Parts: sequence; C-alpha cells; structure tokens
Amino acid sequence: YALQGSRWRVKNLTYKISKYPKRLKRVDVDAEIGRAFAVWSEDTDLTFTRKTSGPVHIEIKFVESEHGDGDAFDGQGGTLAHAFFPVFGGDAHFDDAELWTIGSPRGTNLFQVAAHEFGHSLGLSHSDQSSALMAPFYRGFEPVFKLDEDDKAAIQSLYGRKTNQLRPTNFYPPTTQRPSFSPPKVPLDDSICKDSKVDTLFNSAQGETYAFKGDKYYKLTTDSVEEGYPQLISKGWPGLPSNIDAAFTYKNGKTYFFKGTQYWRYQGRQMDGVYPKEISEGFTGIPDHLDAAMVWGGNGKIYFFKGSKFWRFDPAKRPPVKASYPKPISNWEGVPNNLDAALKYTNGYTYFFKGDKYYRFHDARFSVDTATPPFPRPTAHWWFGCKNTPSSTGNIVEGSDSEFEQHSQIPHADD
Amino acid sequence: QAAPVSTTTQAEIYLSQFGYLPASARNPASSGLHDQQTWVSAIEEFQNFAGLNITGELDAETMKLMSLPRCGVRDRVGAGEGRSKR
Repeated sequence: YALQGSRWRVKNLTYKISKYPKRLKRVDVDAEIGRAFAVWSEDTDLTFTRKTSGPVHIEIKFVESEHGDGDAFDGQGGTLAHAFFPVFGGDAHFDDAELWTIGSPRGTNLFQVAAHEFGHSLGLSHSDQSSALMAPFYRGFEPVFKLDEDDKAAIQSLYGRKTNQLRPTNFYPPTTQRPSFSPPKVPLDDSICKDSKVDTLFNSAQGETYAFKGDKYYKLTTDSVEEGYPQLISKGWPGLPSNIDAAFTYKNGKTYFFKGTQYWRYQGRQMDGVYPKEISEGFTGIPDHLDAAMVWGGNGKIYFFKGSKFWRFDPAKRPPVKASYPKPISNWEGVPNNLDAALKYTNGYTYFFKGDKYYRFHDARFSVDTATPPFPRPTAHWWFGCKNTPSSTGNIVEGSDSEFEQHSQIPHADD
Repeated sequence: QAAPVSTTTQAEIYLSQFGYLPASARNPASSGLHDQQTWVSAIEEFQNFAGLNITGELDAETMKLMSLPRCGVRDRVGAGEGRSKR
C-alpha cells in the first residue's frame, strides 16, 4: 500500500451528498455510500455520519465533464471518479456519465468505486497490489466484497486498529496489570535480556518476526519471545552464517540476508539458488558491511542503512539506486546513525533498533513517533518480554501494556 | 465514451495524467519532447506498478491496461508537478 502523507486529525467524520446521480434513487445512493464508508470503519475506530446540510468533512458529488476542479471527467469508461486527500479537503467526485449500478454486473458498481475513492479521502494512495481495493483499476462487479489485508494495513497505519469491538462476556477487563494467569514469558535463555542489541530483525513472508543475534535466532510473539527459542541460525536457515548484518523479506516472498560483502536469498527456510553472491553484483549501488535494511511501508521500496547514510533501492529501475543517493539518515527525523536493524512490522509501523533501544517511526508524519513513554524505548522489555530491564527512558513498569496493545489506541491527540 | 489508449500520444497523456511523466506532456504543444530514456522509464514504471511484464515498450498488453476504467487519482502522488512530501 502507499500513503499520500496526510490524514484527518479526528476519527468521527461527516459527509454530505450534495449532488446525486441522475439514474439512481437517492435512497439507494445513500445506502450504497453508507456501505462504502463502512468498509473503512470495520477495522478502525473511524465513524462516518451523513449530514444533509452545513459544513462536512467529505462532500460527495456526481458530476460530468469539467466540474470546477480542473480535472474534467471523460465520459463513460476512462476515469470513473476521483477524490481529494485529507490535506486537500477529502471531497469525492463521481463521473455521472458512467452507468452507476447497485448489485449488478451491468454498468459500474457504485459501492466498489465509492469505497475506493473514500480510501483517498482518508489518505490512502494507489496500491500496486492488484487484489487491494486501493488498486487503481476497476475490476468489474464483485458480488462478495472483502477488504484486502493490504488495505487494512494501510488504513490502520493511519488511524490505528479498532478498539471498540464488543468483547465476549468472559473477556477480562482492560487493566494495566497483566492477568496473573498469563505472566509475560521470559526467554528460558535470557541472554537476550542481558544484552538486547540485535544483529537484525525481519518478517518472514508468512508474517512471523525473527530476531537474529550472533549464531542464534528468536521467533517473536506480539510481546515477547516464543517458547523454545533461541535456536541456531544454522539449523533454521541451512547454509546461512552467523552474525548477519541485515535482512528483509521482499514482496516476491523471498528473504535476503546480508553479511560483509555477500548476500543470501532464501525462499522460506531454503536457500533459493547458489549463494552467497556479492552485494555489488545483486544490489548494484549498495555498499557492503551494512547496518540495516528494510522494505519501507511508505512506498514498498528497499532501504539500506550504513553509518550516517541510507540508500533507496528499486529493483524495477535502471539504475536501481538513483544518483542522488546516499542521503543522510538525519532525513528520517529522529532516527539515529549507526543502526543495528530496521523493520516494517506487521502492525504497519516502522521500527529502528540501535544498541538496547528502539525507535518507532511514524510513516505519515515522517518522524520518530511521540508517545508515553517516549522513544527510544528499551528493546528487551517491549520486544523480548524481559522483566526488570534497565530503562534510561523511565516510566516502564512491570506489567504495563505491551507495545503492541498500545497500537490499538489513537497514537496522539495532537497528530 | 472515453477513448481507449491506442496511440503513443494517448499513452503519453495517460502517463502524464497519472504521474509517470511530467504534467507538461499533457500539453499538445510540448508532447513528444521528452527524451527516449524518460519515456521508457515512464512505461517501465507503469508496467511495474500495474504488475505487467516490464518491457519498456508500449506493447498491446500495456495499452490494454491503460484502456481499462480506473480511478482518476494519480498513481504517483507528488510526481511531476510538485515535490513529494519527503
């Protein structure tokens, strides 16, 4: 997915249909537009309230040809609709030359197009995932709609996860203390707690998160290390050496590991060909002895970090690294030099690790997140579930909510 | 009826409309003035984004996809006319 870079400061949004389509009944349009907004409130705390007059956040119009915004519609087919990002007002315009239909394979399905356009109204750009609602091309009528994981991750990266779901009656109430029957799991081999500096962290294609340190690796749960870890890297990824510099999994599902001047490619746990190869051969323009690497959620491109510099790598481009790179890491506001690891986590946030601390990066604001307790935070406690770890940032109390539970909250009131 | 994309000029307008070429390419007076490398790069970028084979050529498959009904918002936000957020 891709984010435009702006979002609404509030989660309770209003909308108004100020010009209805000529071929559909108003009551039907109201219902379809309501359904289309509901797509985005399913997995977030966003709410959408229809108003019939007065100022609203998102104004919806069905218009034809030139309609005042300089981006004229082109008749049936071609462009179907467009919408403005939050920073430009969020309004959505639909080409009324289209044959808008409801629940029919004829014409153009209003619900599908409206749900897509409202994604723009909320801050999402077009996705290059063809299965995503935010892919730009109309796919034809789909009788059963299901929001793609790509879209879910996108909207949650801007507005957080849903927090107001009805919980089953036997669900224990929210508390700042962990329930006594579910203590945080501390790794049996707690060396990672004593020294939480890692070599690299990465997600597998299946969405599992691994931390590599020396000759061992740890599989992470949402708040600690899974039981039975650490294990030897040489057993988990046969042929892979210890002391890896950097790793990431690309959208092709393959995981790349870097060490010194060489890199290895794996499909799952199997080496994907004859490796190692020289970084200079497979990743032209990227230096050796890297500090960290990641696929950034903001644009899906690969970023490499070393010392005080970073490089952007786009395999589809020739050359894959633009002449304007490397650039200073200080461009990533709040991120330090000499990183150990970088990770786009499954919750949509980007994390940077250095020494025994980590930083959470706010993609949309393009700076390290502000939160309580502040970043950087101690990695041992928040990622490995270690108890009583020293905290230079303070305010970390035993049993406090985990990093990942906090993501279901509104990150900041002042965003 | 919106016309399908079947010529280089139409493709040029399309690529400019959706952020792969500078907006000036939409102006008939300046269309065709960009160099070959810019053109190939724009086609490749569109093919990559759309999940097509990256040939750098305006082939039938590429024109077919360009002719599909679609959203009018640019694929490359901030490209062409202005600076991206970063």
